[in-house]
Amino acid sequence: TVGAVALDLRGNLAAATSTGGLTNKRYGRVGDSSVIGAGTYANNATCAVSCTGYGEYFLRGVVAYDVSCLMEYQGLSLAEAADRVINHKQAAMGGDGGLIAVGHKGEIALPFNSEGMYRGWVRKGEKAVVAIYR
Amino acid sequence: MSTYSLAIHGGAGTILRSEMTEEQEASHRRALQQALAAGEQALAAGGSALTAVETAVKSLEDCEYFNAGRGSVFTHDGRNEMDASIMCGATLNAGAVAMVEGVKNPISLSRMVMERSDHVFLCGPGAQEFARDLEVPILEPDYFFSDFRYQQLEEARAKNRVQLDHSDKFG
Repeated sequence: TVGAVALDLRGNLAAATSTGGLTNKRYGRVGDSSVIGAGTYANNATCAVSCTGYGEYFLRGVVAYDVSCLMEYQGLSLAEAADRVINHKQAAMGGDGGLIAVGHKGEIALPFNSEGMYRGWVRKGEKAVVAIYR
Repeated sequence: MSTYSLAIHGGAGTILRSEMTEEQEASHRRALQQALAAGEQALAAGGSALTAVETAVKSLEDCEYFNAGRGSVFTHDGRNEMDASIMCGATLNAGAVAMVEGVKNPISLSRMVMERSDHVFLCGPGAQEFARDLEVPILEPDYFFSDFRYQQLEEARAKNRVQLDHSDKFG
């Protein structure tokens, strides 16, 4: 699975996710990557999110939208909301993986509870960063 | 708003350090840097966040290292079934496709669903028909083939399990 989240110069947010699914999958199995609210979500008032990991957990947890809701209804910061969802709620349910998110102020969060995650980020005027492990 | 931000991912899971040679790790990093640079170029030029995320994801779909587009894993019967979605934070409009085959960039097809249909989510043969109607090229299966992915399929079949693309976790 691959994904991207962005904030542009006009203050708009967007999110995108794409995947080949699970190896050896059958029966038309679809994970979270194509499900708006589970694997992908964007709302200028809160954040843009793209998830990766075992799709079934992210579907059940409506993970991408959950991050936005925690910001909107509980006033959490992006970092707090993303951490709560990945490192507490998802981890408690056995869901491993991670997400990338950008907030409406340009802040970035990349929590993951698996051993590794291919990820990268850049902000205007800053050097681009690429990382795989913690 | 006088700033921009962009983040990308190429998948999560138990990417064991022992599973990757230094050269493999370096080539994965290069591919991530290329996708980041492509997306940032769009933003720096005043492009929309929507175009930036589509551009970055297309770059990752075109790389065989990641489980999407050309690097997609195989289904039980040896096909590549791809899923994708995109969402605009300004309009809350969204587009998604699932179970498409032969489409080079499923993320671009998702954006077409969002911008050139009245729907949000198209899947399977219908999504394939939509792609053909919009004259999206459908590529031959060998564009998506890689020995590495096919070995993963053989391994998973032998254990009769499904698995993430770069881990030994099984469903």
